[in-house]
Amino acid sequence: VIELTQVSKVYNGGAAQTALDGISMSVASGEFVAVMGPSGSGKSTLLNMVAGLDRPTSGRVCVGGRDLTGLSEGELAKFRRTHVGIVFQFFHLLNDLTVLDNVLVAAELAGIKRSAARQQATALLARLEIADKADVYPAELSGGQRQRVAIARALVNRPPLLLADEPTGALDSRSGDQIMELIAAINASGQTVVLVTHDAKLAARHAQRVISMSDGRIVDDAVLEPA
Amino acid sequence: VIELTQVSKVYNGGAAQTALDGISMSVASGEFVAVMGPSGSGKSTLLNMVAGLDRPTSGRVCVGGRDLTGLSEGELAKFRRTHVGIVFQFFHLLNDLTVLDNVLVAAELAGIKRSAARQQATALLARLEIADKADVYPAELSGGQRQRVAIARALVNRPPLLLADEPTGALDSRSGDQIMELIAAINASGQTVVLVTHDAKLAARHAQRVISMSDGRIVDDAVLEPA
Ligand SMILES: Nc1ncnc2c1ncn2[C@@H]1O[C@H](COP(=O)(O)OP(=O)(O)OP(=O)(O)O)[C@@H](O)[C@H]1O
Ligand SMILES: Nc1ncnc2c1ncn2[C@@H]1O[C@H](COP(=O)(O)OP(=O)(O)OP(=O)(O)O)[C@@H](O)[C@H]1O
Ligand SMILES: [Mg+2]
Ligand SMILES: [Mg+2]
Repeated sequence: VIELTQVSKVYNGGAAQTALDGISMSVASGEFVAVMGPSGSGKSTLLNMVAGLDRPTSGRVCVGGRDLTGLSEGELAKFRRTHVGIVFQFFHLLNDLTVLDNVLVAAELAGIKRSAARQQATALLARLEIADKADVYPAELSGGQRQRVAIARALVNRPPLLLADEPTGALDSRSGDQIMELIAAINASGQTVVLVTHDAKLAARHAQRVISMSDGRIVDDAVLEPA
Repeated sequence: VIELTQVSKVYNGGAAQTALDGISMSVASGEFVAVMGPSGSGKSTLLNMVAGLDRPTSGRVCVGGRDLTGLSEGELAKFRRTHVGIVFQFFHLLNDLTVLDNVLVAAELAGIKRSAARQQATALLARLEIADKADVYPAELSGGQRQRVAIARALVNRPPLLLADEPTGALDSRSGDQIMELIAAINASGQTVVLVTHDAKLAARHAQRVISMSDGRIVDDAVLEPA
């Protein structure tokens, strides 16, 4: 469902920074792939390419059979609403909206009817044990609570493709395990998952395949043997 | 150097939220204490009390022999500049300043002369392997790079007390280990460290004592046996 062909991303600030250096990779529908690598190796940039949130300097990005490279911003945003759930590394919650509204916005933008959206959002918040926070604002939440709101928002429209950038970084072990069980259940129901994580055990336990990055390149791509 | 006496913090939004519930604890000068607990248990709120960034609803907070409860905001800010280094859970970098200036600001506010501040800042950035990022802005950094800038800023004024809220959450294992070695070295030179972490191994490896929190209370306070 994802096909990257010689994708490079060079940022041009004071000094050119190559975040991705000629990456080619593919992910099949229904796969669970972990992406690992040192800080600054290009993991978040890679997810941004796949999500159409940023454009490559060169190369081609195809997701769900579509070449994202030629789409306009409006077409990209529409594509994302219905095809991709994203858990950002630093959550990107909307500070002026309550927890419930942060999640509802994602569902409604995906075209889900209000009553169904509300039902799904409420169920997700309950499953993530933050239902009691539905009416509070992001500034009134702990770090881990914010992370879970971001996760609910990414999952509410039941995306065919979930991109999760360190979804357990701000969570204690038990909450992190709950999140991973939820993500694994989503994958088991057919959705494709790409998980960026620094936690090798987490990757080994859930992913079928681990892509390793270093300095903007893929340096390893290993299918894991089932336990 | 830290003495909390029956400290409670209740936030009054739509519904009262008790973040801290009658906490009493003390930390001696030179100790390395880890604070652990589930998401929402009050860890960041606790650090905010000790740092004088927030006020308790009731109770008393003494740090470095001073009762913070009665200080004005200006006195609290001055106290922090010279006594406390804080690594925030979500970094709180100043987006309009470069990496180097983010770190320099902390040093200069602590009264360190410009040439010494520059020298210390540059040395820290090099040790944290982000010297090549000195002239870029926070928006141009990866998550782990931002975290390391926050760490450099917290350490540059060599505070007697370091409060670190999940300082390795956004880092790969190797970078995380580097950070912890740096913090351990700081503690070995006499500075007091309070480390919030979700990583039990990290706590066991570096801290002498682990305080466990749940629902705004301290539920365990265990001195670790030296390895
Ligand atoms: N907007 C930007 N402008 C300039 N450089 C950038 C930008 N975004 C990222 N970079 C640089 O590109 C490189 C890759 O960044 P990226 O965020 O993809 O890394 P990462 O693997 O996610 O790291 P981490 O584990 O620290 O989150 C880094 O060196 C970073 O400084
Ligand atoms: N500004 C605020 N207004 C209202 N409630 C708040 C505020 N800050 C924190 N809280 C609530 O107080 C409780 C404790 O929050 P705190 O941030 O201290 O938790 P934490 O232990 O650091 O959690 P995490 O591991 O998720 O970072 C949480 O339930 C949180 O929702
Ligand atoms: Mg990243
Ligand atoms: Mg916290």
